[in-house]
Amino acid sequence: RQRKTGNFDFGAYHPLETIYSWMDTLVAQHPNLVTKLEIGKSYEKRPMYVLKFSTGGTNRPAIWMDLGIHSREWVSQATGVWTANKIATDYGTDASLTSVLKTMDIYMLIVANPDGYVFSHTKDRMWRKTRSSNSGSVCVGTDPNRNWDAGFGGPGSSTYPCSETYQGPFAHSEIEVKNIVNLIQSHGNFKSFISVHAYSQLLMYPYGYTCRGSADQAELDSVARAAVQKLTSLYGTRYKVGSICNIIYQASGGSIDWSYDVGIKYSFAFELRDTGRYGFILPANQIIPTASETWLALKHIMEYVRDHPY
Amino acid sequence: ERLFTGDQVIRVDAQSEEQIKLLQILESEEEWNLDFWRHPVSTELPVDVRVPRSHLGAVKEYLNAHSIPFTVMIDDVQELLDQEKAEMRENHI
Repeated sequence: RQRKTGNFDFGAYHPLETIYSWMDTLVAQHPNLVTKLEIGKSYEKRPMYVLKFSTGGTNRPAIWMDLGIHSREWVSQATGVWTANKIATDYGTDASLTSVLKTMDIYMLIVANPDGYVFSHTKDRMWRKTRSSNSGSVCVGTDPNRNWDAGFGGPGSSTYPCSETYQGPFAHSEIEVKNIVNLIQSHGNFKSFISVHAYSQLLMYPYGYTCRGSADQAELDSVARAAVQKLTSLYGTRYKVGSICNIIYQASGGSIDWSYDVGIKYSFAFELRDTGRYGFILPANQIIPTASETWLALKHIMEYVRDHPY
Repeated sequence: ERLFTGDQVIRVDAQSEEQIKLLQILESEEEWNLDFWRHPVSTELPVDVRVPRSHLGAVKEYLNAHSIPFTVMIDDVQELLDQEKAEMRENHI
């Protein structure tokens, strides 16, 4: 078991219990910055832990990040672990990050779909959905990124429980989604909502459920393009930028459409690097380069949100 | 534990909207159990699909019949998963 983050291998994939144990170590090493919140339990009763990075204040404007909502995309959870450690260890030395945390909090849900993540480690590496049972069907699971109350049940999601994009019986039917919704709504002061997936090298903004542009499309597009420029500057990884609907396809019930529609303007979705050889079965030696380049984009977005209060 | 021996992931580079439509027809074939990792949406983005070994011949035949270019991105999915698992075991030790 990894006793200290000092020798934790951020360039490797880890099972859920190792990640959860590492979270406790990170909190213990940075007690004045990091706390671990349990926001609820998954369908199979696993705790869902959010790492909160805060330097004080009450209910400060906050930035949300979730990773691994599609459980098989392991580089996204691994990127979350690396990024959480980066924030904790760079606070106080990185002037820009320090100034973000002077006025804002960061909430990070590293394993947004714990049941699916465990299942992809133990039973089926290709598993993407939740593990909830579907009455009347032998097929298990809902696509947690089609289950949000944003154009729910529209084009780009399926009513067929065996489909990888099954939307679920109703919006927020999945407890994993409901737990996030409850936190966001009870907090009420989130200013940015970032959801991290893999893979395709895309940085997207709302909407997915309609190809109609959002009210803030121009601003979101320019923030995303500037963020991607920072990302590309590290290793040359090229991203495409656009709304979900225009850049990939119409996909209803997505998380960042929901967050944008409840007023969180700076809502973005990342699809991390694609080497063209492994799909989402990215070798572990790509974790740190992927997380490092992504961090430059994330930091740009956080700085922009800090400088553009609303 | 589910195994993927002999499954391949093929990357398809659709050259036209018509080929995108042909790929969407393929995607709708439930019984072939195709796992689209990247969906057919536009000629600007590649389409990646994991094909069970049992349907590899039929899928490649379909693509060739419609002159849709493709390459094999992952030759044997299970081999790659075995490597990943071995690496995790080694790291754990």
